Amino acid sequence: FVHQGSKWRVKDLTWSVSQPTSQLTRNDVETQIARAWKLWSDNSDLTFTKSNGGNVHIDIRFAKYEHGDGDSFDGPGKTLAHAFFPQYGGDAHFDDSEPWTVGRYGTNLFQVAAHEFGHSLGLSHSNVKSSLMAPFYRGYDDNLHLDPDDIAAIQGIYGPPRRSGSGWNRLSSQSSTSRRPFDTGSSRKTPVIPPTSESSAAICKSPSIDALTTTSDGKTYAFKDDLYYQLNDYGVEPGYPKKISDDWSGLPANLDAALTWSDGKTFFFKGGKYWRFLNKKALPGYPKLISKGFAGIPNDVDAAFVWSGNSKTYFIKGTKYWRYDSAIETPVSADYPKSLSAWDGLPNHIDAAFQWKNAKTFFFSGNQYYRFNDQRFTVETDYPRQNGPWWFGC
Amino acid sequence: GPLSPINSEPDVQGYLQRFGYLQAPNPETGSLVTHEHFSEAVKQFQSFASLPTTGILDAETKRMMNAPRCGVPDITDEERPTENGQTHRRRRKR
Repeated sequence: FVHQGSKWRVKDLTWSVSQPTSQLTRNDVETQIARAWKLWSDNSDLTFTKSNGGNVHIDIRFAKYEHGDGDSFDGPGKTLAHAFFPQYGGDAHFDDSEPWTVGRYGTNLFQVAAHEFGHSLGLSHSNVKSSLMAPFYRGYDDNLHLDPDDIAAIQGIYGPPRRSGSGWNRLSSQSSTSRRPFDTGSSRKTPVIPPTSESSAAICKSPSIDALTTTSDGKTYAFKDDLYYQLNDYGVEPGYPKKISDDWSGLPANLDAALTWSDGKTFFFKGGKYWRFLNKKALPGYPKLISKGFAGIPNDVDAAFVWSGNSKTYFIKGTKYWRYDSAIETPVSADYPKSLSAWDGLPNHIDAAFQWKNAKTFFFSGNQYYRFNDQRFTVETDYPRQNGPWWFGC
Repeated sequence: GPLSPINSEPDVQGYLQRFGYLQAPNPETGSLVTHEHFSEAVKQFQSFASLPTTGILDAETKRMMNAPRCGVPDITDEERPTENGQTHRRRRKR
């Protein structure tokens, strides 16, 4: 067996099927899924509880071909399903082009789910042929059980069952279960970054934001009210939130928008004024008037961002947007503003927008966020998602 | 099914890259896929598929490459250092 290197820090995990298959009843699907979890709970100190949607640790869905995670399925046969290791969220996806079945004929859901959940718990593929974690589907097995190789693998991470009646599974519904930060384990390959729940507590209560940007030194900051947070791949850096006024000289609270251009300068907007920084260093001569520095752009904008699709700058206010092209004489052409509805899938109020690690453009509205697909010019499938668990480690 | 079977060497190379046995050639670093790389990757696959590890692309090996399976790579990025020693991360949380 092989440990991938990350694990769940909590032992009571919740799951839900957010997108079932039309080939089986939801009850059939959930019964097989619960059976699959029970294989692991019977042999470790873990419990798995079905929840009715909302925040769960492990989301399960059926989808076909490209389904939003960049790892598209391939139609009937070959790849049947895939799952994410704990540090990547733990979710499990099943190729809905397969003939899923609860019996002998077709692709047995119980067997495939049991394997995928091994990944969700932190196990990689095993080259022991009889192991459940071997990569290949071995046809219908009416006596599926964990191989000693699987048991050694799971107990090597979470320990043996400690409860009497080892590893029972509560089919109870819990409607509000927060997703716990996860631990990236003590694997020598994966840096251990402790969850920062004390940093996140404040923003987890109400995870909407005012502005968000990545400065030229590559650090990403979220601003809300009079506080700001530095974000990392998993949530909030230790020691945050901090007061904006302590570190960003002259910058007011309750910002409207933030924007970093390719020359490394970061702009902050509030009311009719804007400020200019290089990382956290305020540049002299600011604030200035938006009407002077960004002619054609209104005051009190909601968001400002550089779109990854064409590296042009956009401003949003209400249901309208403006494109600002500093390279031409009239930066805002006459045919702006345009309707935000042209950006398919976005809500009609945006709090903030920004380009994450020079890749995708993300839009934030209330407690939710949207990832934009630049090629199809629409919001990615299975968005919006909750800000809390995905950006602030709630 | 409608899928094209894995038969030709490019198909096999694509399969081996997809499931972590072989690194994609990297024009920036000039790293290429040599015959040794390819043969070693086939051996690793054969070990996972509980086949004789000959490194030779025989019919049984191709048959297993067409077998239904899990989409997670057999050798994940965390386990596979890149040429410059850094570890790739795939499928980030966001």
